Amino acid sequence: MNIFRLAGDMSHLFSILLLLLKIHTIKSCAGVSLKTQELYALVFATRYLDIFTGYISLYNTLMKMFFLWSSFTIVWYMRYHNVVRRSYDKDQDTFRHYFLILPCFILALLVHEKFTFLEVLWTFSLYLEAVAILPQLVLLQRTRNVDNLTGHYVFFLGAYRSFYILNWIYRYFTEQNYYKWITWISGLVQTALYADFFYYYVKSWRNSERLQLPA
Amino acid sequence: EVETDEKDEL
Repeated sequence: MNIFRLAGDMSHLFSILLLLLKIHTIKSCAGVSLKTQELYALVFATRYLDIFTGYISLYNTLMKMFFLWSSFTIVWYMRYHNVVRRSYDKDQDTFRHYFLILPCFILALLVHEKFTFLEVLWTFSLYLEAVAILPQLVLLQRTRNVDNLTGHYVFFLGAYRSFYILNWIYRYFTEQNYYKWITWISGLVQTALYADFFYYYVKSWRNSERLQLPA
Repeated sequence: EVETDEKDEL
């Protein structure tokens, strides 16, 4: 574990805590895409099946359990909680997320390291995570005026991805035989999707204005 | 040398 990896994991954890704070405390999920949250729940459910088959560290297992629990909790809140579900922008959150799942699955069947059940699902989760933020970014663009918590949530998610890239560069130079092409390429695609958002986030932060994305 | 574990990342 290097400092970039830890910073990445902590940004990821923090982004989810921010979202849970918004949903649980303010009882609002305005501006949050349920489509993206459902995709993340699927990403974690297909990637972390290995908690049953192998052990890496207590840290690793606890983080996986947290990501699984939190993603399904957020989806539950947005779908079924009496108060929270009323604040969901259903009419704006129209991205057809099902159309992302099938291509990612087909790609995972074609491009993977080993053709085993767990490996294909793990690869699928990487491809799906790369594009899972798209419904959220589309929703942000539609809502234009983004509330602070939602903006910070997306910012810390993007920070998590950026730290992971630094972590891969660091590991490439400090470890032997550390090549993970599939992880790297899908990670790069994922981080690139945040570039536009980052630009407007930093701009609004420097001008101390509310985050506004162009139409 | 640091040992690399398969899929030790989250």
